[in-house]
Amino acid sequence: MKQRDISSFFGKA
Amino acid sequence: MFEARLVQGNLLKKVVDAVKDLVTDANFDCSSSGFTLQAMDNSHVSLVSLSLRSDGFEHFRCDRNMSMGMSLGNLAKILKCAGNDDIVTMKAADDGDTVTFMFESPKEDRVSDFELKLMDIDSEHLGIPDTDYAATVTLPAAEYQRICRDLSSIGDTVVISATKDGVKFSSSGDVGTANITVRQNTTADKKEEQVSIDLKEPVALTFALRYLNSFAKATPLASHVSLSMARDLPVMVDYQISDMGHLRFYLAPKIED
Repeated sequence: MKQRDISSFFGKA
Repeated sequence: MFEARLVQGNLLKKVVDAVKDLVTDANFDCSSSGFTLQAMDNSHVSLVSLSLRSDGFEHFRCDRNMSMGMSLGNLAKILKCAGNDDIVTMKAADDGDTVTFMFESPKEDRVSDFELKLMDIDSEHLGIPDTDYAATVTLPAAEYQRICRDLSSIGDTVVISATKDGVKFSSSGDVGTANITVRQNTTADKKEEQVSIDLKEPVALTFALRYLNSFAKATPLASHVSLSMARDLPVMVDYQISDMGHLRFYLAPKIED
């Protein structure tokens, strides 16, 4: 299974 | 100038102990509204978000927004020198390169101060949107810790599925398989044993147990922990810090290749 980078779920503040 | 006095000084110790294995170095951000930290773990799989509101401190002064980069390992070493009942005061000048931690014993018969060197840390700040979660389960923090620990001896990942029957944690590996289901129990005799489930729609996600286990290091901070899940989104593991704020962890789900 793959693990996405957490930052790809949240936009830049 | 930044100055914050925390009567429950051991709270800071618990926070740092909860995140230091996940995050090596991080920026603590101070503003008039409080003391916050946002950091990803080294492999960028999880995100830690700490918020301590200024009104939770006995005294809080922050003349200008500032970001203080610290090694959490070194910070933990310093906080280890504080007595469990000590009052902790943090102080930093606007343009300084150190932060001072002052520890006062409750009887006021011992005062110590430790200076920690600040570091420049490049970090990107992420915007965490308000999410309409499909399911939120609030369970005793010790129970969450036990589930993660027990399942870790069976497998590397856990499937957490929330349905109207409860929230099931399943894992499998070379040893075999394991399923642990927690059901709503809001009538438990002791408040600290209560479990509540808020389900809007069924949801099932897979996570790496290593991270969920690491989040459980925050167990001493709160009686309960909430897990909030929505399809294809990171789980939010939320420890409320009474009268002050929260320590939240976000973990990206594992998806099929």
